[in-house]
Amino acid sequence: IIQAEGLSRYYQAGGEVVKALDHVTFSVKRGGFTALVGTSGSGKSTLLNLVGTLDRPTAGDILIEGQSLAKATEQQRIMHRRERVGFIFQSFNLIPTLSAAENVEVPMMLTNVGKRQRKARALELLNRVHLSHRASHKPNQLSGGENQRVAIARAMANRPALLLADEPTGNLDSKTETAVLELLIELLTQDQVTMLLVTHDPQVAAHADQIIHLLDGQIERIESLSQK
Amino acid sequence: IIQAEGLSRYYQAGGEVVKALDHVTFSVKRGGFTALVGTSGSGKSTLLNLVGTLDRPTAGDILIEGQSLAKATEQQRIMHRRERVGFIFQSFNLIPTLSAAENVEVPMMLTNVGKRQRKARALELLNRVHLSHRASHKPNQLSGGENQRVAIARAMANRPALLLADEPTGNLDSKTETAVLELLIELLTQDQVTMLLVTHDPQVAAHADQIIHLLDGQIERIESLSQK
Ligand SMILES: Nc1ncnc2c1ncn2[C@@H]1O[C@H](COP(=O)(O)OP(=O)(O)OP(=O)(O)O)[C@@H](O)[C@H]1O
Ligand SMILES: Nc1ncnc2c1ncn2[C@@H]1O[C@H](COP(=O)(O)OP(=O)(O)OP(=O)(O)O)[C@@H](O)[C@H]1O
Ligand SMILES: [Mg+2]
Ligand SMILES: [Mg+2]
Repeated sequence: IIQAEGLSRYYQAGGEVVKALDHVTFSVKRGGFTALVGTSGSGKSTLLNLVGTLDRPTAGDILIEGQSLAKATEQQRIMHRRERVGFIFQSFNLIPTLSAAENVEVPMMLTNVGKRQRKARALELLNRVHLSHRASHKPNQLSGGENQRVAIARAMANRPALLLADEPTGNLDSKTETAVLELLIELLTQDQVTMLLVTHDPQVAAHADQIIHLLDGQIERIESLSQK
Repeated sequence: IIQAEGLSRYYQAGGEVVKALDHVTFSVKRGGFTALVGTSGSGKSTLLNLVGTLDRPTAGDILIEGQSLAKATEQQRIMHRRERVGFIFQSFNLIPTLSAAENVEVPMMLTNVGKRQRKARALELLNRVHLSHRASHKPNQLSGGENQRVAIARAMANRPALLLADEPTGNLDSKTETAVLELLIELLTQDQVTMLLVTHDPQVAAHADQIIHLLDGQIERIESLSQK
């Protein structure tokens, strides 16, 4: 469902060219769970942003269900983002003026889900991440891990075909992390969501059927765990 | 060096009183390393902010070196923050218009360290967190873990008597986390810095001589590892 080919992202900064990603090629099958691991600064968030069309590559292409993102119109990119992608950001990116429940509702407003259904689903998802008791709090009235969980619930709101998660459990204790992992595994097995998930946690990576190791913007190696 | 007595912090939100902290009492000895653990939302960041005088309690008091923070003047609180406390925030809080090196220099400017010395120390600290190659990058030109490391270097700039760290390795891979931990241990053993560190990582907590377990704003138990 995802095919990256020669994907590169270069920046000009500090008087030099930074190769955040350098000719990266890989694929993720439908319903698959790929973990993306590597040292801090190795290019994981950059890669995720490119797949989620939040950024454009310097070179190379990504095919989503066979369709080239490089050749896509702006309209097609927007549709891809809204209808097919759920994104959990490394720094959450919640809307500060909205409550937790309203933040979870936002993607559903963008796909015209009816009001009653949106509210019910938002509360159901917050319940799944153990945050029913914080539904009306705004982001600055929530802890770090609570904000992370609201971001997780929001990403799942539209049952996206493709979930892109950037270190979704970095701010969570092990008990809460387990609850989030169960939710992710459920999406995988019950809704056949395809997942590309950045993690530093070997326990999270252990659930993946493919592990891509990044180092200095390049793929160091790819592990395939085909028995899953 | 730190004595908390009946410390409480209540909020009004979502139509109810949220007891973020509820009558918390504990002490940290000079040169000690206390780990603060607990589930997401249990009150860890709230506690750290109170000890760092970034917030005021609803009730109770904190004594720093025998002096009451509740009775301190605003001038004394500011001095405490600038000269004695190094703070690593859960969401980094770097200044977006300054480079990594300049961000690390800021605390030294506030204590009137000479320019040449500041610059040298900033680069030395960035080197210790393996970020020399990113010294001139701004926060939006850095990865999540790189931003976290800049925040760590900044907190250590003034060799603070008291280091308050809120999940300082949540965004780091294990190799980078080890480098940061070595730096923290060095501060402890060589500079006798007193440390209060929030973590979800048992490997980090394992280095502590005291572990405070928070649950729903209260201390559930305190482990003392006196053989350290
Ligand atoms: N301004 C506020 N208004 C209302 N409630 C708040 C506010 N700030 C924090 N809280 C609540 O207080 C509780 C404690 O928050 P705190 O940030 O200290 O948790 P934490 O232990 O650091 O969690 P995490 O591990 O997720 O970072 C949380 O349940 C949070 O929802
Ligand atoms: N706008 C930018 N300008 C210059 N360099 C950048 C920019 N954004 C990112 N970089 C650099 O690109 C590299 C990859 O960044 P990226 O955010 O993808 O890393 P990461 O693997 O997600 O790291 P982490 O695990 O710390 O989150 C980093 O070394 C970073 O400094
Ligand atoms: Mg990242
Ligand atoms: Mg916190």
